Amino acid sequence: ARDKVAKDEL
Amino acid sequence: MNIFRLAGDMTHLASVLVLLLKIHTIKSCAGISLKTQELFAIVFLTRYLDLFTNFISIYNTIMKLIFLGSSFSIVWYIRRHRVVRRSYDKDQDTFRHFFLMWPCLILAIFINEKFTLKEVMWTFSIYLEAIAILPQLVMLQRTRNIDNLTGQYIFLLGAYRAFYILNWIYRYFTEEHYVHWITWVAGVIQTLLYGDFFYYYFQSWKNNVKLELPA
Repeated sequence: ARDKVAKDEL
Repeated sequence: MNIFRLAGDMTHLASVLVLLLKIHTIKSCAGISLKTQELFAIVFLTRYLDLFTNFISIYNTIMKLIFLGSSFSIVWYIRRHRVVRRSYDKDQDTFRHFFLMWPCLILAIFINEKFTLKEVMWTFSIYLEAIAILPQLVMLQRTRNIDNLTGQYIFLLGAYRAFYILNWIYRYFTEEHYVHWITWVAGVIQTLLYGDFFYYYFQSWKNNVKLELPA
């Protein structure tokens, strides 16, 4: 399941 | 980290370094829009609020510091440096960029992922980055003089977000967590804004003539 939003990008 | 994101970050890094080197070496900012540079400084400021609170990796932290440092020093050079600021053509850099910020802020308040200050500021930075290039593109249309370094700067800046779109596609198919649709939409709009510039840039490169934008 797509749970977490990716926040590791610049 | 995947190859597309790395390529995107390196292209973005190259764009700010090209601009910084141009301004630092020839001590001129002719053809550069201060307003676009100010918008980028605000983009990094509002996006990297969690720089010291949310450690992701050494690479992430160093790159954030470089982008913050370079964007603010470019603004400082154009505003304050006694030689560089004389070459700033403020009559040509007339885009009312603060008018651009309000719609981004209002949109970020209504359309965001979570209604917290950090999240709204982050979303604001995503919307603002998408349109931050507009003053620069308007200025290019006006001054019509695109020296090589400025052309390369804009090309690299447009290419970085195009690489990010490939990165988001790659992550969509390979990772369990996802990139928010807001980032997708803003990123695509941002890349499209460079569309016509890319077209003329490639035309000039292919025909080996000086880059000219139509009036």
